[in-house]
Amino acid sequence: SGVQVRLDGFFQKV
Amino acid sequence: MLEAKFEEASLFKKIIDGFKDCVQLVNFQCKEDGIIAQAVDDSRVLLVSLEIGIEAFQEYRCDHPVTLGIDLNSLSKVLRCGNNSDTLTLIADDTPDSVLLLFEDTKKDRIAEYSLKLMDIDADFLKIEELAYDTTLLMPSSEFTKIVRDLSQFSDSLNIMITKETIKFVADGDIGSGSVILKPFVNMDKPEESIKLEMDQPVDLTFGSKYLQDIVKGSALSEKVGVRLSSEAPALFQFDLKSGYLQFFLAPKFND
Repeated sequence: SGVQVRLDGFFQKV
Repeated sequence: MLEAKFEEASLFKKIIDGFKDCVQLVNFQCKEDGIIAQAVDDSRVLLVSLEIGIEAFQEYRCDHPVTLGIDLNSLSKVLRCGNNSDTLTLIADDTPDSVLLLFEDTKKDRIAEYSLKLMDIDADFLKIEELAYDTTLLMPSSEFTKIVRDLSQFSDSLNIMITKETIKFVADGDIGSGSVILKPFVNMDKPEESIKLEMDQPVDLTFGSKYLQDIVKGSALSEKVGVRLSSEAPALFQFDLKSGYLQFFLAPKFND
């Protein structure tokens, strides 16, 4: 149930 | 030269056991002020962030920053060779091909030494900024673990709803459904059993049960778990060390 969101986009690469 | 000595090998074992089931290849960055590590699981849903401050060690020395690329499956094999009450020293030179793990039982004069080959791991290092959260919950990690394990039997999704005075966990699946409701309270005699809630905005979020089951493996590290939730950002689950922490950032599920 529900669509899993990914982390991509939430954190910036250093 | 890195020489990082844990008073008890059990601490490093608990740290590694806390996240070895969700990520495998991890760069441990050793610096003057301690060791940090970061890794994202293969599905890119869960980010693990570890910081071991120098106060967590009995002795710590790192003259030159060094990165140890380690396969956690291999590291676990070595950690099983040591006894929990042994001291454990991690030793590496400035450009290491391997790391040495030295277990010492001072009572028996027993010394065991293992060398673990390092890997060149190509992984991004992410900048984790302080995010704004709607709700912060601090509760006993054992209680949180039980709720996650109990409710995960019902569904692959677990819903967490928090209002001003109520924390509600719900799972609804094929065999039936379950819910656990908690209220914030202060236990003066046993402060570690208290449940503390700070809420700016109510939250209603859904997470994958399998990721939560991975996260609760960090519970051995701390009697408390900090849970920070926001409808705009990944949730943060944090287990504090004497110095440092093990953090898990988990992306939510959205309803169809």
